[in-house]
Amino acid sequence: NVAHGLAWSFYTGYLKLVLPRLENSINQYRDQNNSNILRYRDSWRLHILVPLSAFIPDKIEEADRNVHFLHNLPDIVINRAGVRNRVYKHSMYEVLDHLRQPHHCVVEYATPLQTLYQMSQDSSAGLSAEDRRQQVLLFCRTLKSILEESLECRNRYRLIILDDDQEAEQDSHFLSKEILKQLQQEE
Amino acid sequence: NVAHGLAWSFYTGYLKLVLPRLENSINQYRDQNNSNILRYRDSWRLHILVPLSAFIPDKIEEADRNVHFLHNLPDIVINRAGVRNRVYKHSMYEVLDHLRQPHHCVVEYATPLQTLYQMSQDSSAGLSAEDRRQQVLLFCRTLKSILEESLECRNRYRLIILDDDQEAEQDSHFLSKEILKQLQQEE
Ligand SMILES: Nc1nc(=O)c2ncn([C@@H]3O[C@@H]4COP(=O)(O)O[C@H]5[C@@H](O)[C@H](n6cnc7c(N)ncnc76)O[C@@H]5COP(=O)(O)O[C@@H]3[C@@H]4O)c2[nH]1
Repeated sequence: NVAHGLAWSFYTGYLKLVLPRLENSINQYRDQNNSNILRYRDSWRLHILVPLSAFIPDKIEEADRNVHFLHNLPDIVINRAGVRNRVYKHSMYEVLDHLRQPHHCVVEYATPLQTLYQMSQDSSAGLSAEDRRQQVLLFCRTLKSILEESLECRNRYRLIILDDDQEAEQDSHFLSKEILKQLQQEE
Repeated sequence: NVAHGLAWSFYTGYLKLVLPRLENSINQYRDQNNSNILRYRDSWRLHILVPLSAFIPDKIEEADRNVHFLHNLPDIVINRAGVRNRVYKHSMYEVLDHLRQPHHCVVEYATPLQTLYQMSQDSSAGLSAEDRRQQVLLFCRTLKSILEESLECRNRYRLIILDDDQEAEQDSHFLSKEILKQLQQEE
């Protein structure tokens, strides 16, 4: 069950390590930039985009031009498995609403879904397009239940499930609207 | 099949991206440091340590004091899934032989095995210690067959399988000896 392992890998190899350090990283960013960005403590979360299509661009702007990269947070540096000073970073974005007002958040896609996508493209991986859909849903369920039980991650993340098979095709601002729905609950 | 997914993830999300850039990174390192380190082109490979126990320390020195961190290669920087300028780096080590002569190589552990180890420690992950052993072997087989078919990775890696369940317990220089066996074939 590919997705089961990918969800555990995403948790033990990443979220469990970086989420406890996120608050510190945001504090440093605000000090260094003398910035009042992210006024609402409840939005001091990593917003994790989970597209059900598993289709993930490397630059978020490619999915929606109302989302603009602003700045990276200060690096998180950890020795991992023989790599000395491995770097983990999160990107801060500005998201424009329908009045073109900017809202800010720390957001990124759930990278393991790119593995599912690429496996479904490579015949030797043995994962069909239908399998991939099932595996994305299994990834969501597994990740959700791991995170709900995790003390290290409590209140430090937000999973944003993107039902993007049809809607995204028709609405070029589907993504920003989905992010804003979440941010408005936090503000 | 957790290990099947972890091997594909390690390939599509990491090795396929970084191995083609490794030669360039080593060249830059040698120029910037005016160094003749890694004289033998055949050792310009990422040496990937695969311990069958899945037991992976974060600092290689903890496994064998004859292995010393020297320097990181120049960063490899890639936009990935919304993280702007995600950093990938490899560490260069000095490995002492029985005459205390130094040999150099780019080496690290296969990070996904840490996920298997942590899953076997967490009862909610549903992976027993016996399962873990099977999954490590499946990881090796799957990774080996993916890499053998990969144009991007050809001749740019070396898998070093460490049968470390009993031997490592008794020989505090087990790891350096295993690495040197590989390096001597490359020199
Ligand atoms: N040695 C090493 N150095 C690296 O820089 C690196 N980056 C990835 N990997 C390993 O390759 C595979 C694919 O990576 P992917 O990014 O799809 O999943 C990653 C990704 O979704 C997330 N993650 C890890 N590091 C970062 C990071 N720096 N930024 C964002 N996400 C990250 O958590 C998953 C598991 O990470 P690791 O458990 O460290 O092992 C990964 C994985 O086995 C690496 N291995």
